[in-house]
Amino acid sequence: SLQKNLIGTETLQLVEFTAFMEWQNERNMFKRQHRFVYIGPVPICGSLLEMVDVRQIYDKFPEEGGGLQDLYDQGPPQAFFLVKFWADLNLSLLRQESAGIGGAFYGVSSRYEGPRALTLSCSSKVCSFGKQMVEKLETAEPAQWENGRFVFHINRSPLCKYLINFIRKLRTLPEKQMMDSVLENFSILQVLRDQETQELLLCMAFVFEVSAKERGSQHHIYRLGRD
Amino acid sequence: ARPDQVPMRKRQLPASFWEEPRPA
Repeated sequence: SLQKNLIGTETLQLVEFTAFMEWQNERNMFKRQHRFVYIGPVPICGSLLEMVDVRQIYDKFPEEGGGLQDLYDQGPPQAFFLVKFWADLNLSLLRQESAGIGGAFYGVSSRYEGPRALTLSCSSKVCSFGKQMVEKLETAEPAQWENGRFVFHINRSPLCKYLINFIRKLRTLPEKQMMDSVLENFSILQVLRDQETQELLLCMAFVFEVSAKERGSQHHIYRLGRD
Repeated sequence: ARPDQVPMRKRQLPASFWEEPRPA
């Protein structure tokens, strides 16, 4: 494969990640989807990821037992990444109305791959001012053997009510700057482990701004390090 | 914000942290 994503270790790589809203078009009954955030497969490139000192974001995540600091202390350090998202909240009025009438589905789908057929468990913690608001624990679908790799899917995992309400309220704010200042204190920590051994395979810290109009979802990926 | 919380803009973060990528 010539495609490779930048988030990953020898044991597990993130291939695709999307948080989306889906609704049915009332005229032709086709399903429509809007992506709030998206990471897709990218071509291999020679440049290394920039590093962010993990201590700069400790307080964005729970600090007591099992917080980012504890996790990083336990390592392995090469499994820690920071993603700065510019989320796409630019839905037209028509889309918003369609979503209201038809009842939208809010979900997250992700795909990982690696060389081992393990049982992949995923913890997602939504944090406000560094305090955990909600945690979701889930298990990926059983690994599938594809093109010499094991592929793991977490498909259409429903967003919790807290997040749906958060997105709805955010979209009512009139200016990007106001949304960004709310998002400054909003973060998500996702930890993937081998369910049997509890070995940490990947830890991703997500922080957000809102994308400028017409740009769609964008992101930067960083390694988390500590001198 | 919590009083002990330093605004993100004042933290040691790469310049790219504040630069939204252009669509490909």
